[in-house]
Amino acid sequence: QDILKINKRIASDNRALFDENGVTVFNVMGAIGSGKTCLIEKAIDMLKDEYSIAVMAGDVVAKYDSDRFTAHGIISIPISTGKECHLDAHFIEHGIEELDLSSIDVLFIENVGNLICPSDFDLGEHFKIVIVSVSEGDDIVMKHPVIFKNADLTVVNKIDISEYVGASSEKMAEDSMRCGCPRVIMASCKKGAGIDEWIQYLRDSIEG
Amino acid sequence: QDILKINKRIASDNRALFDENGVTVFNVMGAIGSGKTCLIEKAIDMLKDEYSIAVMAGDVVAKYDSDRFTAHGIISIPISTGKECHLDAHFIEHGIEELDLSSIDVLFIENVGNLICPSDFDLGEHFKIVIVSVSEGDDIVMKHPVIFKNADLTVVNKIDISEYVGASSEKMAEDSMRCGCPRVIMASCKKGAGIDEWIQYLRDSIEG
Ligand SMILES: Nc1nc2c(ncn2[C@@H]2O[C@H](COP(=O)(O)OP(=O)(O)OP(=O)(O)O)[C@@H](O)[C@H]2O)c(=O)[nH]1
Ligand SMILES: Nc1nc2c(ncn2[C@@H]2O[C@H](COP(=O)(O)OP(=O)(O)OP(=O)(O)O)[C@@H](O)[C@H]2O)c(=O)[nH]1
Ligand SMILES: [Mg+2]
Ligand SMILES: [Mg+2]
Ligand SMILES: [Zn+2]
Ligand SMILES: [Zn+2]
Repeated sequence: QDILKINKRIASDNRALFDENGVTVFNVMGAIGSGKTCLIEKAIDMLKDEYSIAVMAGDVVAKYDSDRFTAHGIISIPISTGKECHLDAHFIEHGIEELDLSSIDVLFIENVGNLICPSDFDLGEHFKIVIVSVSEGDDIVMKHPVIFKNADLTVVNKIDISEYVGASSEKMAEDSMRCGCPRVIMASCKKGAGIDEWIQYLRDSIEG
Repeated sequence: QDILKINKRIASDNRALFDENGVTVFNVMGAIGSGKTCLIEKAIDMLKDEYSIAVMAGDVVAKYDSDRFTAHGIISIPISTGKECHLDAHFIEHGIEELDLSSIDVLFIENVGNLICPSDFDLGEHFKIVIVSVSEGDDIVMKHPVIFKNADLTVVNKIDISEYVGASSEKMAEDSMRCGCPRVIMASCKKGAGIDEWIQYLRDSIEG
């Protein structure tokens, strides 16, 4: 598709700018309401003393999540995607114009809640992360194999309510690895399980 | 957009076929894992003695939900949407070819989990239903106003776990009406709350 080819070119340009400026970029994808914002908020709180952090918040009405991020004292750029159901490199290119990359170490990009389209659109990131929660049902991974195949990390969130929704977080973890994702973290953003592991994954990725 | 214009025309053709054959059609949309399949399964069990029911199950890997429906002894047509993140009238046109409309009273179409794109694509249905669950967070409605504006009914599902995810089902109900949806049902597909109301809404819509 021409659209994907054009996107790849803009994504490479974005990545080159990030690399020139030593910015590590995480593309945080996942289902609607799976806990993307919560997990990024935890990352901000636990890493902002070590690194200069910025966020790009992509959504139909981006200000809701963007305001949650700025409440933590960091810069967040809202990216209103309107009828687009995924971020693309072009949106990120414009987002970059709003930031001073030379003063940033880490950029989190919260993608639009969607397990289908985002895997097709490289944004210029270094790491692709997919967040799913037990409340989506434990068949959620096998129903969307491509996004897991292309991910560097899957976080299975809300494990604290597994029994209330009748879903197996273990099955979700196994399925994501079966689909080709090399690493899974089981977490409860609300209760704290797995958060240290999540932060360590991010730190290792930034330093690596 | 030409795409939307073409879709509108095919949707009208679909609707004409449904009307000729006296089939009432429900387009069941909603977030990933919000409970669309569960609610349709309840509808099948409680209405199949009164009406001849069929389902079209649209998803990346449609067989998972389609097999759940056929287990209830009714016809289900799986529609594999692949990289498309929403059903359109063209998919439904092909689905119709697999059914004998003259022998069907009610058709449920389970749309792809997505709160953005489906609202743009008329399928030829008579009623648009949106299913959201408290586990998506109670800001989910205001984050996606358009789909609620165009819906006939919103179901706020999984109210049994509202406190475990820290979300207000009342706020979600109020927001959907504020966005323009005329009717809301609070439900727990798992525990039974609101299911009688859901079935009555369907029965009134079929008979109305
Ligand atoms: N029980 C439980 N609830 C959680 C957990 N993590 C997040 N939640 C709840 O899930 C809802 C959604 O959390 P968010 O962080 O906003 O999720 P999101 O993926 O950013 O949502 P969108 O950006 O709207 O797609 C909120 O009501 C949270 O309180 C968890 O680990 N356990
Ligand atoms: N606690 C609770 N869990 C529910 C309720 N309804 C559905 N679930 C759970 O939510 C998960 C998803 O249910 P489904 O009916 O498959 O949802 P869906 O919207 O069809 O999912 P997709 O088609 O994959 O987008 C399953 O694990 C269900 O057991 C409810 O009322 N309360
Ligand atoms: Mg969010
Ligand atoms: Mg389903
Ligand atoms: Zn899409
Ligand atoms: Zn779409």
